[in-house]
Amino acid sequence: LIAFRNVWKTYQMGEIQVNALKDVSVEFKKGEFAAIIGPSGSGKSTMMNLVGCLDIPSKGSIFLKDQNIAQLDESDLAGLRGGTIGFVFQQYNLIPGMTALENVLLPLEIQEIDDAPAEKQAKELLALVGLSDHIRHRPSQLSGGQQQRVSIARALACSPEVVLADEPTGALDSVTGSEVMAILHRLWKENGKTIIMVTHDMHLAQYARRHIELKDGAIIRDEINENQ
Amino acid sequence: LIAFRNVWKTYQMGEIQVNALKDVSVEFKKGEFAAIIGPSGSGKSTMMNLVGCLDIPSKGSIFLKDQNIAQLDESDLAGLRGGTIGFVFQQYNLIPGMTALENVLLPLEIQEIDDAPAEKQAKELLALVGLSDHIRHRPSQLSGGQQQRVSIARALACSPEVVLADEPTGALDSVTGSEVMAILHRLWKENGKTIIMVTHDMHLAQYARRHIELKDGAIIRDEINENQ
Ligand SMILES: Nc1ncnc2c1ncn2[C@@H]1O[C@H](COP(=O)(O)OP(=O)(O)OP(=O)(O)O)[C@@H](O)[C@H]1O
Ligand SMILES: Nc1ncnc2c1ncn2[C@@H]1O[C@H](COP(=O)(O)OP(=O)(O)OP(=O)(O)O)[C@@H](O)[C@H]1O
Ligand SMILES: [Mg+2]
Ligand SMILES: [Mg+2]
Repeated sequence: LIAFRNVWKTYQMGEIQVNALKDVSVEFKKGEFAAIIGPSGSGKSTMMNLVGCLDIPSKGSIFLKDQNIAQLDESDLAGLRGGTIGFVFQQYNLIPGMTALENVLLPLEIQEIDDAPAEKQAKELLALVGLSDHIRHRPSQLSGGQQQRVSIARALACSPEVVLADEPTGALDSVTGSEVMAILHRLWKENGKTIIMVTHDMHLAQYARRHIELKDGAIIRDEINENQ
Repeated sequence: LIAFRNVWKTYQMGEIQVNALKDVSVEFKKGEFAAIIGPSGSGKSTMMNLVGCLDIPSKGSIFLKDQNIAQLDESDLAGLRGGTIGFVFQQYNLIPGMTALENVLLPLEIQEIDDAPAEKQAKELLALVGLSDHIRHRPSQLSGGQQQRVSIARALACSPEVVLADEPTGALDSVTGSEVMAILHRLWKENGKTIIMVTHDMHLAQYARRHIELKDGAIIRDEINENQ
């Protein structure tokens, strides 16, 4: 479904070259549940942005459904991404001027879903993450964990095949966090979605079938989690 | 040191009144280490902003060193706060256009510390949180956990008496997170600082001597943690 071949991501900072990812080759199959783990600064978010086709590698190639994304123009790529991938960003990336409901409606509007079914879907997802009483709040009127939950609801809005979640429960208490993990786990087990989740919490990593560990931009471990 | 008397924080949203904090009375003594725990949306960050005198209560009074903060003008309050309180924000609140080093230098400049000792202090703090190789990065060039660590270094810049930390290790892997907790614990035990930390992680709450639990804007529990 998504494949990396010898992918590097390099940033030039004056004289110094920062290698955020080094020679990463990995394949994600349809219906997988993978956890990407590793220390702060090890390249997890960089890898997620590339998996989500939101960024271009400095070297190497990335394939989405067997198409080399470097050969697609931006509008084809956006189309492919929009219907296929839902992204929970580490910093939520909500639109400040829009309410929680409007933020969740945005991907549905981009996919040209009709107003009535779109509104129903958005409200159901916000209810699922416990935010029915906050749908008219704007991000600045929401707590950190509430903003994160809006970001989760938005990622699920178009029922994407692939959910990319960058530390999706980082700002949540353990009860709310477990509810979110139960949602993701159910989407995987019952709906057959592909879930790729960054987490630095080994307890949360247990929900995933596969563990990919990063260190200094390289994959140092890629194993099946026998507990799933 | 810091006292709340019957403090309420209320937001008006059209017809609806949101009570983020309800009738909270609590005292924090010099040299305490308190953890504020509770579900997402329960009022922890709201309480922290009030403790840090960054916000005004809707009802009730707040005292900093026995002075009712409502009776201070903004510049006196800013002066009192600047030298006394270091704040690690839940969303870091770094200045985007400045490097990590410049962000940590800012409170030192505000306190009019000379350039050479200020730079030495800032670099030592960034080294303490493992960011010596990133001092010239701007926030957009840093990972989530690296931004959080800059925010921690900045909070400690002026060696404040009181450290207010809103989920200070939320974006950190367990090793880096433990290093940060060890720093805070040492500042409390050896330097006698007052630490008030929001966390939704019961393992991290164990570092604190006192646990204050919030639910729907009210304190439901306030106990000594026998393990400290
Ligand atoms: N400006 C605002 N307008 C309206 N409601 C607000 C505003 N700011 C906060 N709230 C509400 O106040 C409540 C408490 O928010 P607060 O940020 O203190 O929660 P929290 O305990 O820090 O949550 P989290 O663990 O998710 O960070 C939430 O229900 C939130 O929606
Ligand atoms: N625009 C940039 N310019 C320079 N360096 C960058 C840039 N973006 C990221 N980096 C560096 O690349 C490395 C990997 O960053 P990344 O955000 O992928 O880490 P991460 O594993 O997600 O960390 P965290 O767990 O703290 O979120 C870091 O050392 C970071 O400083
Ligand atoms: Mg990251
Ligand atoms: Mg908060």
